[in-house]
Order: sequence, then C-alpha cells, then structure tokens
Amino acid sequence: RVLGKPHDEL
Amino acid sequence: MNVFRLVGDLSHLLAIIILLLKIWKTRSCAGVSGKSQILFSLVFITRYLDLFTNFISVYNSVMKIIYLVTSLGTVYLMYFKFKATYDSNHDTFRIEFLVVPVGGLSFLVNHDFTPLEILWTFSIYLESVAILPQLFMISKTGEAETITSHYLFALGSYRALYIVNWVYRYYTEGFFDLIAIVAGCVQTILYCDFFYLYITKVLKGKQLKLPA
Repeated sequence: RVLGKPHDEL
Repeated sequence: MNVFRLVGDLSHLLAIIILLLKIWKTRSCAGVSGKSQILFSLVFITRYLDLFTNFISVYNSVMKIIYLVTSLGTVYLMYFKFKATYDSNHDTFRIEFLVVPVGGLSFLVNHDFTPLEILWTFSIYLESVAILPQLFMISKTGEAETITSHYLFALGSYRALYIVNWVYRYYTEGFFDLIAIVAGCVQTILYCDFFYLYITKVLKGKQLKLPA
C-alpha cells in the first residue's frame, strides 16, 4: 500500500 | 526524512553542480550528452508540477527549485551558450525510443489515473532510463573525462541511496512505493558496469576507458 501521499520525496 | 535520503539528495545535487561547473569552467560540453540533460529537465518539470500546489517542507520546495533551475541552465549552456562544443556526432541516442514507451507505460501502470499522478509516474519511469544516452555516448567515444565520471558516480549513487531510504522507510514507517522502487532499481542497475569501471580505474587515477 502506498502511504505518505502526496509524494513527499524529491 | 532520513540520512539515506538526505545524503542521496546531496549526492544528486553534487552531481548536477559538478556538471554545471565542468561546462561553465571549461566552457565546453565535450563528452556530455545533451539528450540526457534534456530528459533530466523533462523529469524535473513533470515531477515538480505540484511545486506551488502542494507544500511539503521548505527543504523540499527549495531543492525542487534548485533542480529545475540547474537542469534547465545546463540545457541552456549546452544548446545555446556553448553549442559549438556540443558533440552531436556522438550524442545520437534516439530519445523517442525512451519517451514513447515510458509515456505509454505511465498510462498503464500508475497509482492514480489523474493527470498529475500520470505525469509523476512518467517522470519516475523516465528518470530510470534518462542516463542511457550519456552511457551510450561514452560507449561510442570509448572514454569519459574524469570530471564526467565523477558526475556519473554521484548521479548513480543518489538513486542507490534512495533504495536504502525505501528499505529504511518500509521498516520504520511501513511506507513503500512500488513504482518508485522498481524504477529506482532499474536505474541503479544501469550504472553497475560504470560503477565497476569507476571503482577499478578512476579511483586508481586512471582515465575511464571502456574496453573497446
């Protein structure tokens, strides 16, 4: 599951 | 934020600065693939469209702006200011063979079928193959300037460090983004033979020459 939306990485 | 991602970002920034300084100081972009630089600019533009709509942190916004400005600045130096030194005869990789499949894949495999998410996915997939024109150019010329090999080492290390960051985040936050992870692994694998040459040759003071 993708957490941490929105994308917080560069 | 964790130390792996921070060092990764700094390694990425270092790579971009090394290249910009090499072109600016030597007033030459010999041995550098302009096509890869165009692809990197496209990667940043499509990835950072949410720069003004989605604030994460000061660090995040500042780095996005730096990446955008420096990558576009590099393209400007290569195709305008120092155009005469651009080696178009060796920079012949057909980037449409990268952009079209990556564009198609980003429509098929993504987290969310929305414009911003599809463009983010496109950017992730494109970044994983964006270095190919540069590696192809080096294989054609058979060698690379030492400064260019330092640039490539820093650039390749950044995504390798991001892989460590994803492992760390998985175990500490349960966070994982399969699209970024798979693309990041492909991207890092493409550097493997270069890493081998860099460590066995450049670090011993030899010129980076590919076996003919």
